[in-house]
Amino acid sequence: EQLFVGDQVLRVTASDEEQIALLRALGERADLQVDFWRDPTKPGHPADLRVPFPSLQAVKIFLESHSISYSIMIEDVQQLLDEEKKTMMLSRQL
Amino acid sequence: ERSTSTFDFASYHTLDEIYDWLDTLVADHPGLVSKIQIGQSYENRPLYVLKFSTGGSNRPAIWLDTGIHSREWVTQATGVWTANKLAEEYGQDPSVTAILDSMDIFFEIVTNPDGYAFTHSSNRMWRKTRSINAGSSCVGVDPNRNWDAGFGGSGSSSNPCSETYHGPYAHSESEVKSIVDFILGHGNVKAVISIHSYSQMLMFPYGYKRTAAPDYEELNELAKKAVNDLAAVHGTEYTYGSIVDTIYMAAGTTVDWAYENGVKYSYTFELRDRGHYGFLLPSSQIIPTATETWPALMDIMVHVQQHLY
Repeated sequence: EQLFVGDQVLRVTASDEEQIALLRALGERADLQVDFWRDPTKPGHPADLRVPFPSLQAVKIFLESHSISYSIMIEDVQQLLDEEKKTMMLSRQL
Repeated sequence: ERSTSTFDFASYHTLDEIYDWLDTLVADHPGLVSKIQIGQSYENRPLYVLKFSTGGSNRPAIWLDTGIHSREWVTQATGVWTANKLAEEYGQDPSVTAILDSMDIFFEIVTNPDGYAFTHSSNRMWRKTRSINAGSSCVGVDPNRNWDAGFGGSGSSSNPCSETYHGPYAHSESEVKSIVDFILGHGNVKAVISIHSYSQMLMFPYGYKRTAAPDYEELNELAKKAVNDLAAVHGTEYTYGSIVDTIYMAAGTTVDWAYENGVKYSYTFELRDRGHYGFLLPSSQIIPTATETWPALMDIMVHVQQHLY
């Protein structure tokens, strides 16, 4: 089973078309394995990007170096997954 | 003895639990609900569709589907709740009764069962089908880019490792081909509503081209009414419009294919995440999501029933 320990989801807001293009290029980088939960569409519209833990630093440096604003939407994906599993288990027991 | 009254609609469920529940719903509503199989998935799982019918033959029909992207768990959960609501409200709610007295509803709740099973067993973030791509180590095709409408165009990827890989050819995925064959074989489907998550949008054709659909005005007005009635329940705000205007170019989508094959009322829902959970929406939000989506779905279905073409 694939685990997502330390993976984060970043909410990224591009301010212009150039930054949209940069985000799309980021999504194509096979080495970073990022996963767009919500695609970059238009400037000002949020895009959500799941970043595997090993790529986090590189991605944040990339965003900051291009002044692309972002916030951390999910601190640790695996933590939410564990909660989801626990809730399902509880419901099943009930 | 299992019954729908013991099923926990406020929880996420495995594929087997949902498939078992389908049989329970049929057993609880024998004169209204039946289960048909329209095909098999790549890994040979049955593709089940609930049929809501009060008789007649080849009546005008509405197609609903959830879960075509397997990780969007709130959609399958909303599908279960909505199917149960349709069955419970027939004979009670005048609008539901009017719809089902003159139309049939076909509802595929787990449209991508291989992907859904995989999200439970191996990778919660899986979106695509589980078909093997010749010549690539990457698995799966995006079933919402595999339809024969602008197939392979911009807004889909030719890279098998991409989440929006369109597949080797249109309708290459049995999960898609089975719906295509069913809708074309039925020949009287008047609406297709495909339910995704997340980003709170209600969209209609086109996605693969910038041209406005011939029925743009009517589809847009109906979408406006639907999102207003949705927001009235819990304040969840949706945007609406054509796919290409609302988000981006997307080639090979369900609703573009349906619209180009004569299904005028073709819509895609992107259900909520109102905050910061994305695909990991807590199960406590399943019922609020389903209850707010219900009036919007009803707006569309009532409009279809009153404007048959």
